[in-house]
Amino acid sequence: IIKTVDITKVYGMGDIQVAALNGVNIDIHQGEFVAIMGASGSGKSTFMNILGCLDAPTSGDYILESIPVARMTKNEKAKIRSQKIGFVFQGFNLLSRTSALENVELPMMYQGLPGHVRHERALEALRAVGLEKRYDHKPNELSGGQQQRVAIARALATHPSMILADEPTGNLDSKTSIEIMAIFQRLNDQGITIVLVTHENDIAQYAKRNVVFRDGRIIKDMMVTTR
Amino acid sequence: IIKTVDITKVYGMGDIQVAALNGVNIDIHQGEFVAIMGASGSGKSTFMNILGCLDAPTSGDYILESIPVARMTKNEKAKIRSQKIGFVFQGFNLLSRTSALENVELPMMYQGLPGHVRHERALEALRAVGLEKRYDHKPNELSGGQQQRVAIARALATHPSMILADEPTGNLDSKTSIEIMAIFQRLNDQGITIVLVTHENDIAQYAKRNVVFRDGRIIKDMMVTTR
Ligand SMILES: Nc1ncnc2c1ncn2[C@@H]1O[C@H](COP(=O)(O)OP(=O)(O)OP(=O)(O)O)[C@@H](O)[C@H]1O
Ligand SMILES: Nc1ncnc2c1ncn2[C@@H]1O[C@H](COP(=O)(O)OP(=O)(O)OP(=O)(O)O)[C@@H](O)[C@H]1O
Ligand SMILES: [Mg+2]
Ligand SMILES: [Mg+2]
Repeated sequence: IIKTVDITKVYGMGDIQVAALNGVNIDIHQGEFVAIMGASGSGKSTFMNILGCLDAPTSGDYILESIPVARMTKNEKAKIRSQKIGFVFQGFNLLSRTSALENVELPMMYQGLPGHVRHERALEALRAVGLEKRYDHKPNELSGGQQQRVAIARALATHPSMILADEPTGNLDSKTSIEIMAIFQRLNDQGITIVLVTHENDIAQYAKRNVVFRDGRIIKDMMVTTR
Repeated sequence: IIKTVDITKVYGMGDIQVAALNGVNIDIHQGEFVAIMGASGSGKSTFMNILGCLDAPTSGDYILESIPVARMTKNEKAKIRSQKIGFVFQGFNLLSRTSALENVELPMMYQGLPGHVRHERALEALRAVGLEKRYDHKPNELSGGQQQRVAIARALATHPSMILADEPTGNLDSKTSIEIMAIFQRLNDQGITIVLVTHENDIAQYAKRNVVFRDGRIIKDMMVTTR
């Protein structure tokens, strides 16, 4: 489902260049559960943004479901993002002026789902992450871990075929993290592809495959043996 | 240095009330190193905001260095915050339009330190967290863990006598987390009081005392034995 060939990403800052990705090659098939780890600044989020069609590489190819993403129009990319991909951002990216419920409903509006269906699915997603009692709170009326869970619920509500989650448990206590990982595992058992970035070994153990980034490239890519 | 007596915090949302803190009593002495843990939504950040004089309790008393904070003027609170307390926010709270260096320098401006001193201390703090090469990056040109480290550097640069850190390693890989905890430990050895919120047991083990929150109150408060 995902194939990247020699992906690079270079940011230009004046006459200084920052190479965030230095040639990333990976194949991920439908139904896989991949955990990505690596030092702070090693390129994980940059790579996730490319996988999620939110950013384009400087060079190299990204082929998603057999289609080269570089050849997609803006509209085709937006369509794939709203229908096929659920993205949990490292910084949550919630809209500050709307409630948790409205934040979770938002991506479904691009799918053209009717109001009562969006409402029902959003409540179901908030219930799954333990937040139905906070559905009417705005992000600044929620704790850090609650905001993170709203971001997770938002990625689940569209029933995507692939979930890209960037540090989804970074602000959660162990018990809540275990509940969230159980959700991801259940979705993966149903055939949904999951790629998640984490810096915790305990979380990476839930995945079936572990990939390690360093200085913008993959230095390790192996199956998880104990599971 | 810190004494709280029956602190409560209630948020009113229409005719519904959310009790974030339900009677928190704690004494913390100068030079202590306290780790606060507890489930998502249990009141940790709300409590930290009160300790940092950023928010007031609904009832109860907060006595900081023998002075009841409720009787301080706005200016006296701002003075204490800029001179005595270094705060690392769970959401970083960096200014998006200025560089890492300027973000770190900002609290020192309230201390009236001259420009070259602020500049030197800010670079020193960024060096301590491994980010001197990124001093001119704005927050959106930094990775999640780099933003977190800028927030930490900002709290250190004013040379405070107390550091309040809300999940300072939530976005950091293990190696970087260990480096950050070494900094906190070194500062604590110099006599600086540290209160840090974490949801990771490994991180809590660096502290000398562990406090656990549940449903807005402290349910456990004990010394760390293995150290
Ligand atoms: N402005 C607000 N209005 C209403 N409720 C609020 C507001 N701010 C926080 N809360 C609620 O207060 C409770 C405690 O929040 P707090 O941020 O202190 O939790 P926390 O322990 O830091 O959680 P986390 O580990 O997720 O960061 C939460 O249930 C939250 O929904
Ligand atoms: N817009 C930008 N301009 C310049 N440099 C950037 C920009 N965005 C990211 N970078 C740099 O690219 C590198 C990789 O960033 P990325 O966010 O992918 O790291 P990461 O592996 O997700 O780190 P973390 O674990 O801290 O979240 C970092 O060194 C960062 O400073
Ligand atoms: Mg990242
Ligand atoms: Mg919090």
